[in-house]
Amino acid sequence: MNIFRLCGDMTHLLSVVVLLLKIHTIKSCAGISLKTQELYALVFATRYLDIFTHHVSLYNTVMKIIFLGTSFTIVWYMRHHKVVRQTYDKEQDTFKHYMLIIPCFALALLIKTKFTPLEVLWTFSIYLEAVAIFPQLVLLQRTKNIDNLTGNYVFLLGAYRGLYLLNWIVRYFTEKGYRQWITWISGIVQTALYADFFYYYIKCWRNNEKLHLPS
Amino acid sequence: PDDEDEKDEL
Repeated sequence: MNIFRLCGDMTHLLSVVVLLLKIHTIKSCAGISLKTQELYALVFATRYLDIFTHHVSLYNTVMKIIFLGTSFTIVWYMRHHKVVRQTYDKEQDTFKHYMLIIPCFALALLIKTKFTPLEVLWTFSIYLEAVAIFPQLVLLQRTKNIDNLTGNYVFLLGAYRGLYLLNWIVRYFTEKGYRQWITWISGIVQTALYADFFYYYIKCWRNNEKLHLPS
Repeated sequence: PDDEDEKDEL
């Protein structure tokens, strides 16, 4: 495992910590898209079905359990916690799940490595993760006052994807025969979705302004 | 090893 992969995973973990900090400590999920969080829970549930059958390392197994556990915990907080759920911007978070889930599933049936249930679901999870941030980005654009934790959460998620791209470049040059086209192309699409957000995040940070996205 | 089958990333 190279440094970019490790930093990518740690950035991903940190993004979850930041979000849980906001939800659990501040008891607010304002500006957070439940749609995106539900899509992430679905991503991990379909990708990590191999958790008991396919052992890579203790590190991988522990991380999988953390991402599965935290994603469902976040969804539970936003839907059921009596204080947190009242801070959810339901009227603004209007993106429809099926608009992302159905095309991703269709694509997974068409473009995959093997036609087995586990393989199709794994491929589906890769495609879905690439676009799962979409409802969150739409919600951010509609939010007038984006708080620091929400802005940092999305920034960390984008940074995690960017670090994974660097990880793949290193692996391509250091591991013989290493290639994974489905993951690479989805990863590039996913990172590109953050480009606009990054631009405004850095611009506002450099000007010492509060983060705001043009609508 | 074929990395498409390895799935060693998260």
